[in-house]
Amino acid sequence: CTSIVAQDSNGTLYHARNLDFGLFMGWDPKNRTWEITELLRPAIVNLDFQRGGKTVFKSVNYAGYVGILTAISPGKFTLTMNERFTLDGGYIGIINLILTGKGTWMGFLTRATMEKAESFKEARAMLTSTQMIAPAYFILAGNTSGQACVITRNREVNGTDTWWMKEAGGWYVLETNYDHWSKPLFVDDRRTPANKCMKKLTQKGVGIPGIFDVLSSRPVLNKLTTYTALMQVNQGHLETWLQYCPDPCFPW
Amino acid sequence: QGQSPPYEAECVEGKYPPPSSRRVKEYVVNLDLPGKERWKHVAAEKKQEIKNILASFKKYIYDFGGIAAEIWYLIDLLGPAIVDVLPQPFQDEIRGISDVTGIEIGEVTLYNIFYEIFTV
Repeated sequence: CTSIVAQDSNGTLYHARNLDFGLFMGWDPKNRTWEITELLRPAIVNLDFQRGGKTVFKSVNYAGYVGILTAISPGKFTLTMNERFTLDGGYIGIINLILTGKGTWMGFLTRATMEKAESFKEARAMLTSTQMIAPAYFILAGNTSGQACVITRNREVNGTDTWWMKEAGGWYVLETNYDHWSKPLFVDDRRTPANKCMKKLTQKGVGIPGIFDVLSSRPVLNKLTTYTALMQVNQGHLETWLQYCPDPCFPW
Repeated sequence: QGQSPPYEAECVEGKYPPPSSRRVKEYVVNLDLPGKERWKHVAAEKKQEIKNILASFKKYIYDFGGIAAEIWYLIDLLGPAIVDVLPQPFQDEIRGISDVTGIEIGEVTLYNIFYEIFTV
């Protein structure tokens, strides 16, 4: 996955992401595609969660999945989640849940955040202070310039890291599937190409079309990419496009 | 095909907007409805797509053979008990999706906690 929050020259925030999924789950050598990735695309839906006939939040989901991976609370904040791989991962969290009853499922935490949080600050508090079953990256942005960060979560609350946009380079923050203080695995480095494309785009080019181009650039776009979602919080805008990566294209 | 890693960036331009056929459809989820009712329309329309994903995942698990296949058997067997430990309203929402699609409740539950299983 690749998530980007960028701010244009006027301070308007845009939040976008590629959702990549299906690595090692059935490679089709004839069509050069991942089986699960191909099956996930037709299941993608945009959802408008309403209460009293009014939108509470909007999200992008795979049908049948009730948690949240990509969402916008119009006028308030935007959230994406990227997978974090660590040895202290989900199985240990599940065993811990069984033994101690402690831990929250990632998708349910993000869903609760979207339903309950009234602001960027409240969302950040929920995402940083809840014990989880598995580690994760939360990319969170608010409604005013500079209000964007990557939250790197362990299962425990201890060790939570918040990396703000101003520390990341000033006008954008970008997260793939590696801790921002570590180098990505050299065979899976989407961060360097994405940064290169953001720098080529420049702050003047920030907007829905410019960020879509960055997320459509290989290997940020790859054979695992199912969709690109683009959000602008102040307008309450969310749009999602199915993504395909014709050859020559990287398998991940 | 293409390059070997590490990859060089190819920064494309002018890709927006893509063809309208790639735009994702929107559905309303009414949070005023009971959990079991909320996803009826989405689950009914996307029933086959959800089944296809789970069938493929099942095949992937079975390819490991031996104990992996037994795990799937246990998921189906213990499904109703597994969903009971999830918080509300998610329990009811998952039950509702299982009812509409006819997919075993353990499998719908697994689909919804897949992140925690997969991160290992």
